Amino acid sequence: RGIQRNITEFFRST
Amino acid sequence: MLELRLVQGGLLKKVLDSLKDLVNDANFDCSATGFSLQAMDSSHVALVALLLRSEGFEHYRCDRNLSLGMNLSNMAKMLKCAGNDDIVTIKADDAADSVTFMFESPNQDKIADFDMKLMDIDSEHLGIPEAEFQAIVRMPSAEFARICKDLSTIGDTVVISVTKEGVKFSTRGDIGTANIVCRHNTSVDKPEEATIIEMEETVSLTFALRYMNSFTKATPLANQVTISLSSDLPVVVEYKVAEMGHIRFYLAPKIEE
Repeated sequence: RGIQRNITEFFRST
Repeated sequence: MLELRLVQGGLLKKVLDSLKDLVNDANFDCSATGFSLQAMDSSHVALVALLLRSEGFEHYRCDRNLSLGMNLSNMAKMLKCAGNDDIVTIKADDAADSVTFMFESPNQDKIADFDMKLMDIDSEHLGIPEAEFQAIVRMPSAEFARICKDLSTIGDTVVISVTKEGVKFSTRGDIGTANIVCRHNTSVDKPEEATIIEMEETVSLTFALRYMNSFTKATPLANQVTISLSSDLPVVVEYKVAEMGHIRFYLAPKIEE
């Protein structure tokens, strides 16, 4: 149910 | 040279128990600030950030920043061999390919050392900005764990909605639907039994229960859990680790198809 988003979409790589 | 002595060794056992099902391998970073970890689960949906501040250790020696790559299930196996009341010391040399865990019984009549091989882990470090949340819910951690477990017998996802009525956890599955509402409640005998809802704006987000249930493995660490929600941001599920730090789980929301 619904599309699972990826955590890396939200946080920048450092 | 790294040498960290933790009198409450049982805390480290609980920390590992709360991480090992979510993350396979991770780098533990040691610096003057403390002993920390940031890791994603294998599908890059959830992220965990652990911090144990240096002041929380009885002895904290870290000559230079060091990253120790460990297999968490192996680390958990080794820590399982420590007693709950044991003092745990973590030791490593600067160029070491192994780490030593030393366990001392409280009355010093038993001392054990376990040496674990380290591994090279290529991990991506994400920058987590400070965020303002639309709603922050503090509630008994056991209550949150019970809700996640109960709802996962009915559905795969949970909708967490915060309104001025309270926080609602909802699911639906083949057999039917379920809604659990917890209201703001501070008229309790003990502060850890309180449910505190701070809301700037109403918010409603959908999450996979499988991950929420995994986060609740941290329940033995703290009586209270903090759930921070904002539209279109990962939820933050935080457990304090005694007075010395925290474990924060971030989970990306699901969106409508």
